[in-house]
Amino acid sequence: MNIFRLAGDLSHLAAIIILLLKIWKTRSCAGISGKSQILFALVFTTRYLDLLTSFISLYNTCMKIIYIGCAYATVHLIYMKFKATYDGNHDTFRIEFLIVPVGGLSFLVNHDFSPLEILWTFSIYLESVAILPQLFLISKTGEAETITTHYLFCLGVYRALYLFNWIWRFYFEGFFDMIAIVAGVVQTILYCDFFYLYVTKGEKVAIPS
Amino acid sequence: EDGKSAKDEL
Repeated sequence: MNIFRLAGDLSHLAAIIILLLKIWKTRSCAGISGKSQILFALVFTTRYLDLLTSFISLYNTCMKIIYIGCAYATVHLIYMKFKATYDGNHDTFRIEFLIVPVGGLSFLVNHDFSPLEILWTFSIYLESVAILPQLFLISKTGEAETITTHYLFCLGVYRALYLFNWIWRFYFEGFFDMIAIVAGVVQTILYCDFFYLYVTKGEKVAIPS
Repeated sequence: EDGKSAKDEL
């Protein structure tokens, strides 16, 4: 564990909690892509199946449970509790266009051809593109609320910090995971456009379509 | 541990 990893995890946690609180406090999930949240719930579920097979650390176990719990709570709020406020008309990204190719790729490029390993790889690839429905929704409506942009900013910071974490691990531990690194770079690039708008236009982001 | 998967990460 290094400072970049820890800060990245905390930034990720902050993003998840910001989103949950936003929906809970405003009693509305307007502007939030339920499809992205379903994808994130799927990402955590397929990645953290190792909760059942191996123990890494108390920190690791706790964070995994919190991430999974929050992901499902968010999906529940969007599709059940505050369904009336859900922006389904604009949340039209076809997630099968992400899930099918990502599923195929995880069968072809993985560390080990075993069920758990393929699911883990699937989760890594899927996470890298899971934010696309959310960015698509913002481009369709033409704007995002301030709090939604904070959420996206925290997610982007988390990804960027993980890149530094991998650089650190490569230099000081000789460790690298090519699958995680390539997917992480792709994911970070997806946030660059958003970062640029966030910094130049302030918090009120409107992605030009 | 070169090229091994990062299972200890989140």
